[in-house]
Amino acid sequence: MRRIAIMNQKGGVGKTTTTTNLAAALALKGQRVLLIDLDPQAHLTIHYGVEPADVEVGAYELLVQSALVETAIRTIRKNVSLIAAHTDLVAAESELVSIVGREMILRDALAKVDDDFDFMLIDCPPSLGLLTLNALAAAEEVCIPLQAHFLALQGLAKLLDTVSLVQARINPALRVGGVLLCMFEAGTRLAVEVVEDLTSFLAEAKGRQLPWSEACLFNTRIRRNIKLAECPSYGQTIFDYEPRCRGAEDYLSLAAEVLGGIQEN
Amino acid sequence: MRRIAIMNQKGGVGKTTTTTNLAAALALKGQRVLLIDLDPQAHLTIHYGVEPADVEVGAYELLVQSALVETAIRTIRKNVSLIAAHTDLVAAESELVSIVGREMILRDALAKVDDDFDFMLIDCPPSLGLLTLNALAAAEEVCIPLQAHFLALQGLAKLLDTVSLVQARINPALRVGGVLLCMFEAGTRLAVEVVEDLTSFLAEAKGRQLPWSEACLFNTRIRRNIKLAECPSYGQTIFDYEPRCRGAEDYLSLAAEVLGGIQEN
Ligand SMILES: Nc1ncnc2c1ncn2[C@@H]1O[C@H](COP(=O)(O)OP(=O)(O)OP(=O)(O)O)[C@@H](O)[C@H]1O
Ligand SMILES: Nc1ncnc2c1ncn2[C@@H]1O[C@H](COP(=O)(O)OP(=O)(O)OP(=O)(O)O)[C@@H](O)[C@H]1O
Ligand SMILES: [Mg+2]
Ligand SMILES: [Mg+2]
Repeated sequence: MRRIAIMNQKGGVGKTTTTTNLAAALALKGQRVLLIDLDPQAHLTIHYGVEPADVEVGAYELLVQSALVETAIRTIRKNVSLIAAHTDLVAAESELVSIVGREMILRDALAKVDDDFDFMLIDCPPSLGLLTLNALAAAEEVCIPLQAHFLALQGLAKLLDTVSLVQARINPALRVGGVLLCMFEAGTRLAVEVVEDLTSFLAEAKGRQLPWSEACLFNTRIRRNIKLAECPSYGQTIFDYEPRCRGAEDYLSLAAEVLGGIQEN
Repeated sequence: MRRIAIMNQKGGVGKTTTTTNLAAALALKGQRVLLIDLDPQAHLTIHYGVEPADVEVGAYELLVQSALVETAIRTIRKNVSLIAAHTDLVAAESELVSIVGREMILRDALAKVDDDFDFMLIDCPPSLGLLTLNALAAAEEVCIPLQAHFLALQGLAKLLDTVSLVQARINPALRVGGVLLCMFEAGTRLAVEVVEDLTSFLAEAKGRQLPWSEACLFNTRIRRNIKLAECPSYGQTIFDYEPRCRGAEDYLSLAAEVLGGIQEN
């Protein structure tokens, strides 16, 4: 099972939209996908039409170890299963503060299901707290959705510092898979400048012993497309809602890239 | 001094952009404004061209009570002063966990400067943790930037619950001033639907004893405008960067509305 954490502490950059639709695209290509909603906002859960208030066993119960992973998994689409979130998850961070090895709880809980799925995608909250650390300990790859805006670029160094710490102290296998440009508006000067900054930043890391020295910019860019913002209100993925729009094309192309490992850059 | 917390736990909805440019617009209208950056990402600090690594005394020192408020305030523009942020701020939440009355530290520290400014605006991080609670305890009004998207609307009920709790237990004067639509794209069906949902939600609250029963939707809508995303890379407000663009117009109109209290709806 390939384990990918979709994270960025900058808010509103497309983490949930990417987790939802990349999973759906991988499932269309025959991959069995397990999703985990680690955000107390429970937006991944809502995006798939599951009501957080109805979730009895989910990510929270897994973290406070009051339930087994098998009871936390629900099938939501063909080839897509979900460990859902509800608002109690916001309490997990303070409840786990003094637990020994608190960052590894999720990793250990998921070990049992390693052979049942081809991919595991974790949607992270917009912070670098304990929930995100659990995701980084349980994953082997990090996918960083990023908006081609100046403020979104500011946090990248801090994000990569955190990934380095987790790799050095908790999870030696962790590496940055790629940076994914979301809500992309080609043609704006800002987008051109940010892409240039990003490309030279990643090029400098090549060959050095860093968790992101193999990281690249995905060739696929997710273009800004209002349909991607409309489909969550119907509890649908972009493929349920509007399978021939640009949003669907972009996420299919991303899935092909993730599967093929083709990330020339 | 009017004290306003700019908050929404949903990420990337325009909190920092609104804090930055509303302050600049109010300053142009002769108001003396104090800004506080309570987000460990320090984006408000960066937006005004201040390097977080150079900040020796800022919001963190105020919260851990290692410095007096006078030493934390820096003048950054005519009529605009800032209590800046740096990355240590992320540690404040765990360092304050067991302090008695931890939510009131900021409020008490700011009492001394009440007569020195006309407005105080606090930029909050995308969470409902202790930093945001300090902002809600120190403020009398809450301004909620919101993107007219379905996912952004989901968190509103939880946000208002938190405001109610703070009003009931910590700060009886707290009320919701208004919801501000940001990155607004007028012609989309999604925008029309969300505005309808929002307007009927707020209308239902009128006359009931709720912290948001007087809340309204600001008449001003901040339209999507790439210049608002470009100006932070120069450390400038929209008025420094492109004073005649739509972004500048919208924030001037918002300032007029905030000053005039004209919020018919
Ligand atoms: N390519 C796109 N085009 C248009 N809208 C988009 C696109 N991707 C995401 N959105 C919308 O932008 C908003 C932010 O996206 P999303 O919620 O996925 O970001 P996030 O990083 O998960 O946010 P948070 O930090 O709050 O978890 C949502 O309303 C979403 O519907
Ligand atoms: N009206 C607008 N038009 C275009 N871009 C905008 C607009 N308002 C904000 N932006 C851009 O959108 C992104 C998100 O805005 P901003 O950072 O202000 O949101 P935020 O709510 O403060 O995010 P966070 O939750 O991470 O603190 C930024 O890159 C900003 O430059
Ligand atoms: Mg999200
Ligand atoms: Mg912000």
